[in-house]
Parts: sequence; structure tokens; C-alpha cells
Amino acid sequence: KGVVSKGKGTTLESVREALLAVDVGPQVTEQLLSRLQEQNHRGPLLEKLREAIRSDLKKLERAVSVREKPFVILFVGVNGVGKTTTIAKVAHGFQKEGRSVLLAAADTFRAGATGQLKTWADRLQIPCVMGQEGADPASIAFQAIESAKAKGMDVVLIDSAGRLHTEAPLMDQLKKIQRVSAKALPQAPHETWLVLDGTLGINTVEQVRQFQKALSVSGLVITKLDGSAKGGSLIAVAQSFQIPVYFVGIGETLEALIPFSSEEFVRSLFL
Amino acid sequence: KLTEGFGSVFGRLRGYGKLSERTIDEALVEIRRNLLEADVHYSVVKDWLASVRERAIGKEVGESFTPAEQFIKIVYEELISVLGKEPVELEPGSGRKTILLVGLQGSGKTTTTAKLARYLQKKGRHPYLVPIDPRRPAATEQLQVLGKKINVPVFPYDGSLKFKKVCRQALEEAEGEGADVVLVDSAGRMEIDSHLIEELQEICRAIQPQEVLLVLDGMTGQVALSVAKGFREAIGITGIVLTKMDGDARGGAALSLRATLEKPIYFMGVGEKVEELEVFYPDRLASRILG
Ligand SMILES: Nc1nc2c(ncn2[C@@H]2O[C@H](COP(=O)(O)OP(=O)(O)OP(=O)(O)O)[C@@H](O)[C@H]2O)c(=O)[nH]1
Ligand SMILES: Nc1nc2c(ncn2[C@@H]2O[C@H](COP(=O)(O)OP(=O)(O)OP(=O)(O)O)[C@@H](O)[C@H]2O)c(=O)[nH]1
Ligand SMILES: [Mg+2]
Ligand SMILES: [Mg+2]
Repeated sequence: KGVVSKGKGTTLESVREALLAVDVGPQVTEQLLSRLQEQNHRGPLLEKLREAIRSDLKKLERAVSVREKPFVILFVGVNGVGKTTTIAKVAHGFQKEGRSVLLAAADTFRAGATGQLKTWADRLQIPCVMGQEGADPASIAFQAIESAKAKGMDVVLIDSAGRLHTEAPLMDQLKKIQRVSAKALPQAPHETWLVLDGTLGINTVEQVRQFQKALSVSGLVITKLDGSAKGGSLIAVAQSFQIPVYFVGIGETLEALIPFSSEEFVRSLFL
Repeated sequence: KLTEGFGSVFGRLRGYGKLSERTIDEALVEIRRNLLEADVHYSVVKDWLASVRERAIGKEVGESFTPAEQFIKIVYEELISVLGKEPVELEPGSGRKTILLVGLQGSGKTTTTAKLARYLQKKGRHPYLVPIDPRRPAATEQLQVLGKKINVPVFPYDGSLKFKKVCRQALEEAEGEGADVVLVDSAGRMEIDSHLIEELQEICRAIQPQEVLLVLDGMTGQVALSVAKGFREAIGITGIVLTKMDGDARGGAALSLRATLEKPIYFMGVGEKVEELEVFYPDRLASRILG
């Protein structure tokens, strides 16, 4: 029980450290460990743990269901997590399935944001609806959906500026994008995906909490799992939220996006 | 100020007269949890708590008239001894100086490059900006837009991979502009990406920077430690900037980095605007980390 004294022998302590090391956080770590100890364990602790995590995360696996035309996905998240790059990858993925994609450059705030998305659109040879710097992001989303309807496009992907979940006016701006999108198409945006950076720690849970509260997030994407980070904060997220994880970002190129697999996630967790 | 932060732990301790070893250990368990929730690396927490415990169970607390206050003082002192006693200024200095900004993808390097240029300009320096990100779409444009905002010249980098040539040209341009500090923005990269680490080493050889600043997202988790070590091993780090500290992340990565690299944290990014850069104050972060 003591902080510097050993727990129930080194196995428990090393499993505890293995969980802490991948950003599961102290609270969820203890929850998981006590859950395992209650299930009178036979067999190695680590194996039981892997299985418990895998079954928790299995519930978050889901395939994207494109259920209207145009199908609209709004991408949100804090600064620098990989929204813009993920949109390019998702567009590429839809294209490979034979669907037409249109991008909406609704980050009208950050330097070079529109140029960044436009460059990806040009590489993918797909249309990109843009606006002037400082233009209302909601109006760009609206124009994009209208344009997609007129052109008979299958998918609209809306990029938004990064913002911290602690900034209420910026969260309101996202709500407005959702409301105004619905004016162009009643069910839009069909999906609101929160992009999470796999290198971040416990704050990830708070990001999910606040974005979910404001926008009813319908999907998650976890990026940057091609580095030393394992994205273990997702385990903490899964304890409190049942939001499907659609994709995992594993690099900076168009192909570097894979469907979320609880099996694969757990395998790499304790490598 | 710090004790307001550690709220319940210290509040409860004050209710006791003498502090038994058991009471101290219970307080340490709670402090440990606080630090882990602040994203401090678990091994750093372990070592740090061991040094706190060693002092806490000794005469300092045992023979004090106000044991709880003494314990609180020890916790604060031990935190400050790691974080640093005072802010360390990024030496604006007077000689010609080159500063290279490095770090993971999306950590805030490009934005920080512009913020730093503005800061140095206010200190009377003449900065020149050099974007060297050959991969990210519109990376050069991003720094050019920021440079224009603060009236600082930006090298027109075209994405060339001939870094030796690019750096030589950029330094010549900077000299031509009468610049006395050159800020080089690099592409984001993982410390385990050997190809990109080699690229960074090549850039480093070409520009010979006086300062290499690791730009780290304030919300970074446990990997902060291995990331910092990786960059240190590759090119050496002379200082740190912790970004996005305007959010509610506690910034425990700062403690991990200070405990391990022992390099100064010069600044904190506290917003997206170019003026939102603050000198790092160790005591303020101490309160924040303790929660
Ligand atoms: N290694 C790696 N890098 C990634 C991944 N996803 C995105 N990135 C990189 O992360 C950086 C930030 O990506 P962006 O797409 O600009 O992130 P963003 O969320 O749109 O950023 P803001 O709009 O500024 O908030 C870029 O350098 C990307 O190439 C990933 O899965 N792996
Ligand atoms: N809220 C907040 N946002 C910040 C801060 N610093 C940078 N940002 C934002 O973080 C995002 C990423 O910043 P960049 O400067 O593009 O990051 P980078 O490290 O250059 O990214 P790459 O070059 O792709 O590796 C942008 O949306 C910035 O506006 C900060 O201190 N606070
Ligand atoms: Mg973006
Ligand atoms: Mg950059």
C-alpha cells in the first residue's frame, strides 16, 4: 500500500507501471487492477489484463456507415492533433472505395490552414471549398454542403480550426457549424469526429468529455501512434465514454490510416 | 499559493499534531496520484517522492512545532529544486545567434518560432526566420504569413532537400538583411524515426545553432521523457518551450524534463496569437502540477 514500498510483490507493481507508462493514468490503472483481482485470477496477471482491455475496446470498433448523399463528416479537436492530415487520409480512403469527396476548408483562422488543405485537395484532385481569412467557418461548411448537393458528391469532409476545449466561445463556434450545416442538409453533419493525439496524456479524457458535451461527438480518431506513444489514454476514455474509434493515424502520408482494431491496439500496448 | 493547490492533502495534515510515518505515507500516496494525473513520468514521480519521504520522516518534520507546515515546505522546496528557483532568460545577448526549434509533429514549433522572433524583436534584436519543413503542405506559407504579421523577414524556402545549400543561402540572406538572430523552424518528427533524425542532424551540422529548443506540447503524456532523451541524443537540447499551457493540462511533462535533461524551460506558449508567449515561472508551474 505504501508509495515507496512494494505492492503485492513485483508482478503487480510492474503491471501497474506498465499501465502508467502508456498514459492509462493512476485512477483507471487502479480500477483495472482491482477489477482483475476481484476476478479470482488464474493465469498470468498481464494476460488477464490484456484480455480485459481488449474486451473493453472491442465495443468501440465500428465500420463507417455512409447513410446519405452527400455524407457529411465534421472534424474537430484541439490544436495540432492531426485533423487536416486525417481529412486528407480519409478522403483518400473514400476515393479508393469509388466515392467522390469534397473538402471544406473551414479553418479560416490559422496561418496557412486553407493552403494546407487546398494542397491536399489538389494532390487528391478533389474540390475544396474555401473562404477568405476570418470568414465565418459555418458559412464555408454551408457552401460546401450546397456545392456537394449540386455536384452529386458522395462525401463532404469539413476541417475546423484547432481549439482548446476550455475556450467556451470557440466550442460555441463549432456548435454553430453543426447548426448551419443542418440548414443545408437536415441530417448534416452525419458524423462529428474528434481527433485525438496519441502522444498526449490524461488531458485526452477531458478533451473527450468537453467536446462530447458540446457537440455529441459520434466518432474518434487517434493519431501519431507510429511513434513511441501507445495511446493508452484511450483505455481511460473507454471507461467513461462509448464513442466508436473509427481510425488510427500511423504516419504523415495518405496511406497512414488504419481502421481501429482492439486486438492490434492491445498487442502494441505492452510491447 | 502552492498550498492552495495541494488543497485536501495539506488541509488534512494540518489537522494532525505530530505526523506519524503512516500519516506521511498516506499523504505521499495522494501526492503521487496528483503528480501522475498531471502527466509527470511515473519513474520521475517515484524518485522524487523517495527524496521527499527521506526528508519528511526525518528530524526536520519530527522535531518541528508545526510538522504539517514543515512537510508542506519540504514538498514545495523539493519541487522547486527540480523545476528551478527562478526564470531563466533566453539570453537575448549581443552576438550573432542561431536558434533551432525541434520537436514532435504539431507541438507548436512554427507558431513558437514567430512568437520567439517577436519577443527578441521587442528586446532590440533583428530576427530572420528560416522555415525548413520539406514535407508539410504550406509549411513555408504558414511561417511567411506569421513573419509578415510581425514584420520579420522569412527565407523563401522551396522544399529543397539540399540542406547544406539551403542553410548557407539562408544565413547569407540573414546577413544581407542585417539580422543578428536567425530562428530556424524544422519539421515535426518522432525521435524514433531514424531517417528524420538523420535529416535533423544534417540540418544541425549545416547551421551550427547556439540554441536548440525542444518545443513540447504541454499536454504531452508519459512519452515526454523518451522524446526529450531521443532529441538530446540526436542533436543535443539547450532549452525547452512548453506550448498550449493556456488549456487545463497540468504540464507535468515539465517536471519530467527538468528532472532528466536539467535544461532550462525558457517559455510557455499560452495561446495561438503571436504575443501569447510567457517567460516560464517555476513556482507558478509548481502550483499547477500539484493540482
Ligand atoms: N507521425 C505522424 N504525424 C501525424 C499524424 N497525423 C498528423 N501528423 C502530423 O501532425 C502535424 C499536425 O497535423 P495537422 O493535420 O496540421 O493537425 P491539425 O489538427 O489540423 O492542426 P491545427 O489545424 O493547427 O489545429 C503535421 O505535421 C502532420 O503531418 C500521424 O498519424 N502520425
Ligand atoms: N492554444 C494554443 N495553441 C497553440 C499554441 N502554440 C501553438 N498552438 C497551435 O497549435 C497548432 C500547431 O502549431 P504549429 O506551430 O503548426 O505546430 P508545429 O510544431 O509547427 O507543427 P508541425 O510543423 O506539423 O510539426 C496550431 O493550431 C497553433 O495555432 C499555444 O501556446 N496555445
Ligand atoms: Mg488543421
Ligand atoms: Mg511547423
